[in-house]
Amino acid sequence: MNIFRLTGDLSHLAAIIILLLKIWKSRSCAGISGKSQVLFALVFTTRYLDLLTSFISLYNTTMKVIYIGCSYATVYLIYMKLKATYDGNHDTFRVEFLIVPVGGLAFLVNHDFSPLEILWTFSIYLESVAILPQLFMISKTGEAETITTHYLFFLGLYRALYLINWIWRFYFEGFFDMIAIVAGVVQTILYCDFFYLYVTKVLKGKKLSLPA
Amino acid sequence: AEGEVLHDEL
Repeated sequence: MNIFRLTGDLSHLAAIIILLLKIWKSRSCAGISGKSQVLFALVFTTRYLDLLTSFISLYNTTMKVIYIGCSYATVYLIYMKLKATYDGNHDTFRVEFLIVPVGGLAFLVNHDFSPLEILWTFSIYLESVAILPQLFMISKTGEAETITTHYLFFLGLYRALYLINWIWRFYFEGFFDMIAIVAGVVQTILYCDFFYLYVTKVLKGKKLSLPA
Repeated sequence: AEGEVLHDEL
């Protein structure tokens, strides 16, 4: 465990909690892509199946359980409890265009051709693109609430910090996971355009709105 | 188990 991974994990946790609290406190999930949240729930479910087979540390287990729990709570709020506030008309990204290629790739490029490992690989690939329905929704409506942009910032920051963590681990531990690194780079790149808007607009007190 | 990959990151 190094400082980059720890702050990366905490940044990820912050993102998840910010989103859940925003929805809970405002009693509304307007502007939030339910599809992205379902994909994240699927990511955590398929990645953390090793909760049942191996114990790594109390920290590891606790974080996994919190991530899974929060992601299902978010999906529950969007599709069940606060369904009336869900903006389904603008959440039109076709997720099968992500799931099918990602599933195929997980079968072809993995560390070990076993069910658990293929599901882990699937979760890594899927996570890298799971935010696309949310970004697509923002590009469609042309704006995002400031709190939603904080969520996206912490979610992007988490993967950027993981990239530094992997450089650190490569130098100091000889650790190198090509699948995680390539997917992590792709994931971070997807946030670059958003990061630019966040720094130039939101941090200067303006609302994030895109030119028509 | 043999050949099993251990992932220690989240």
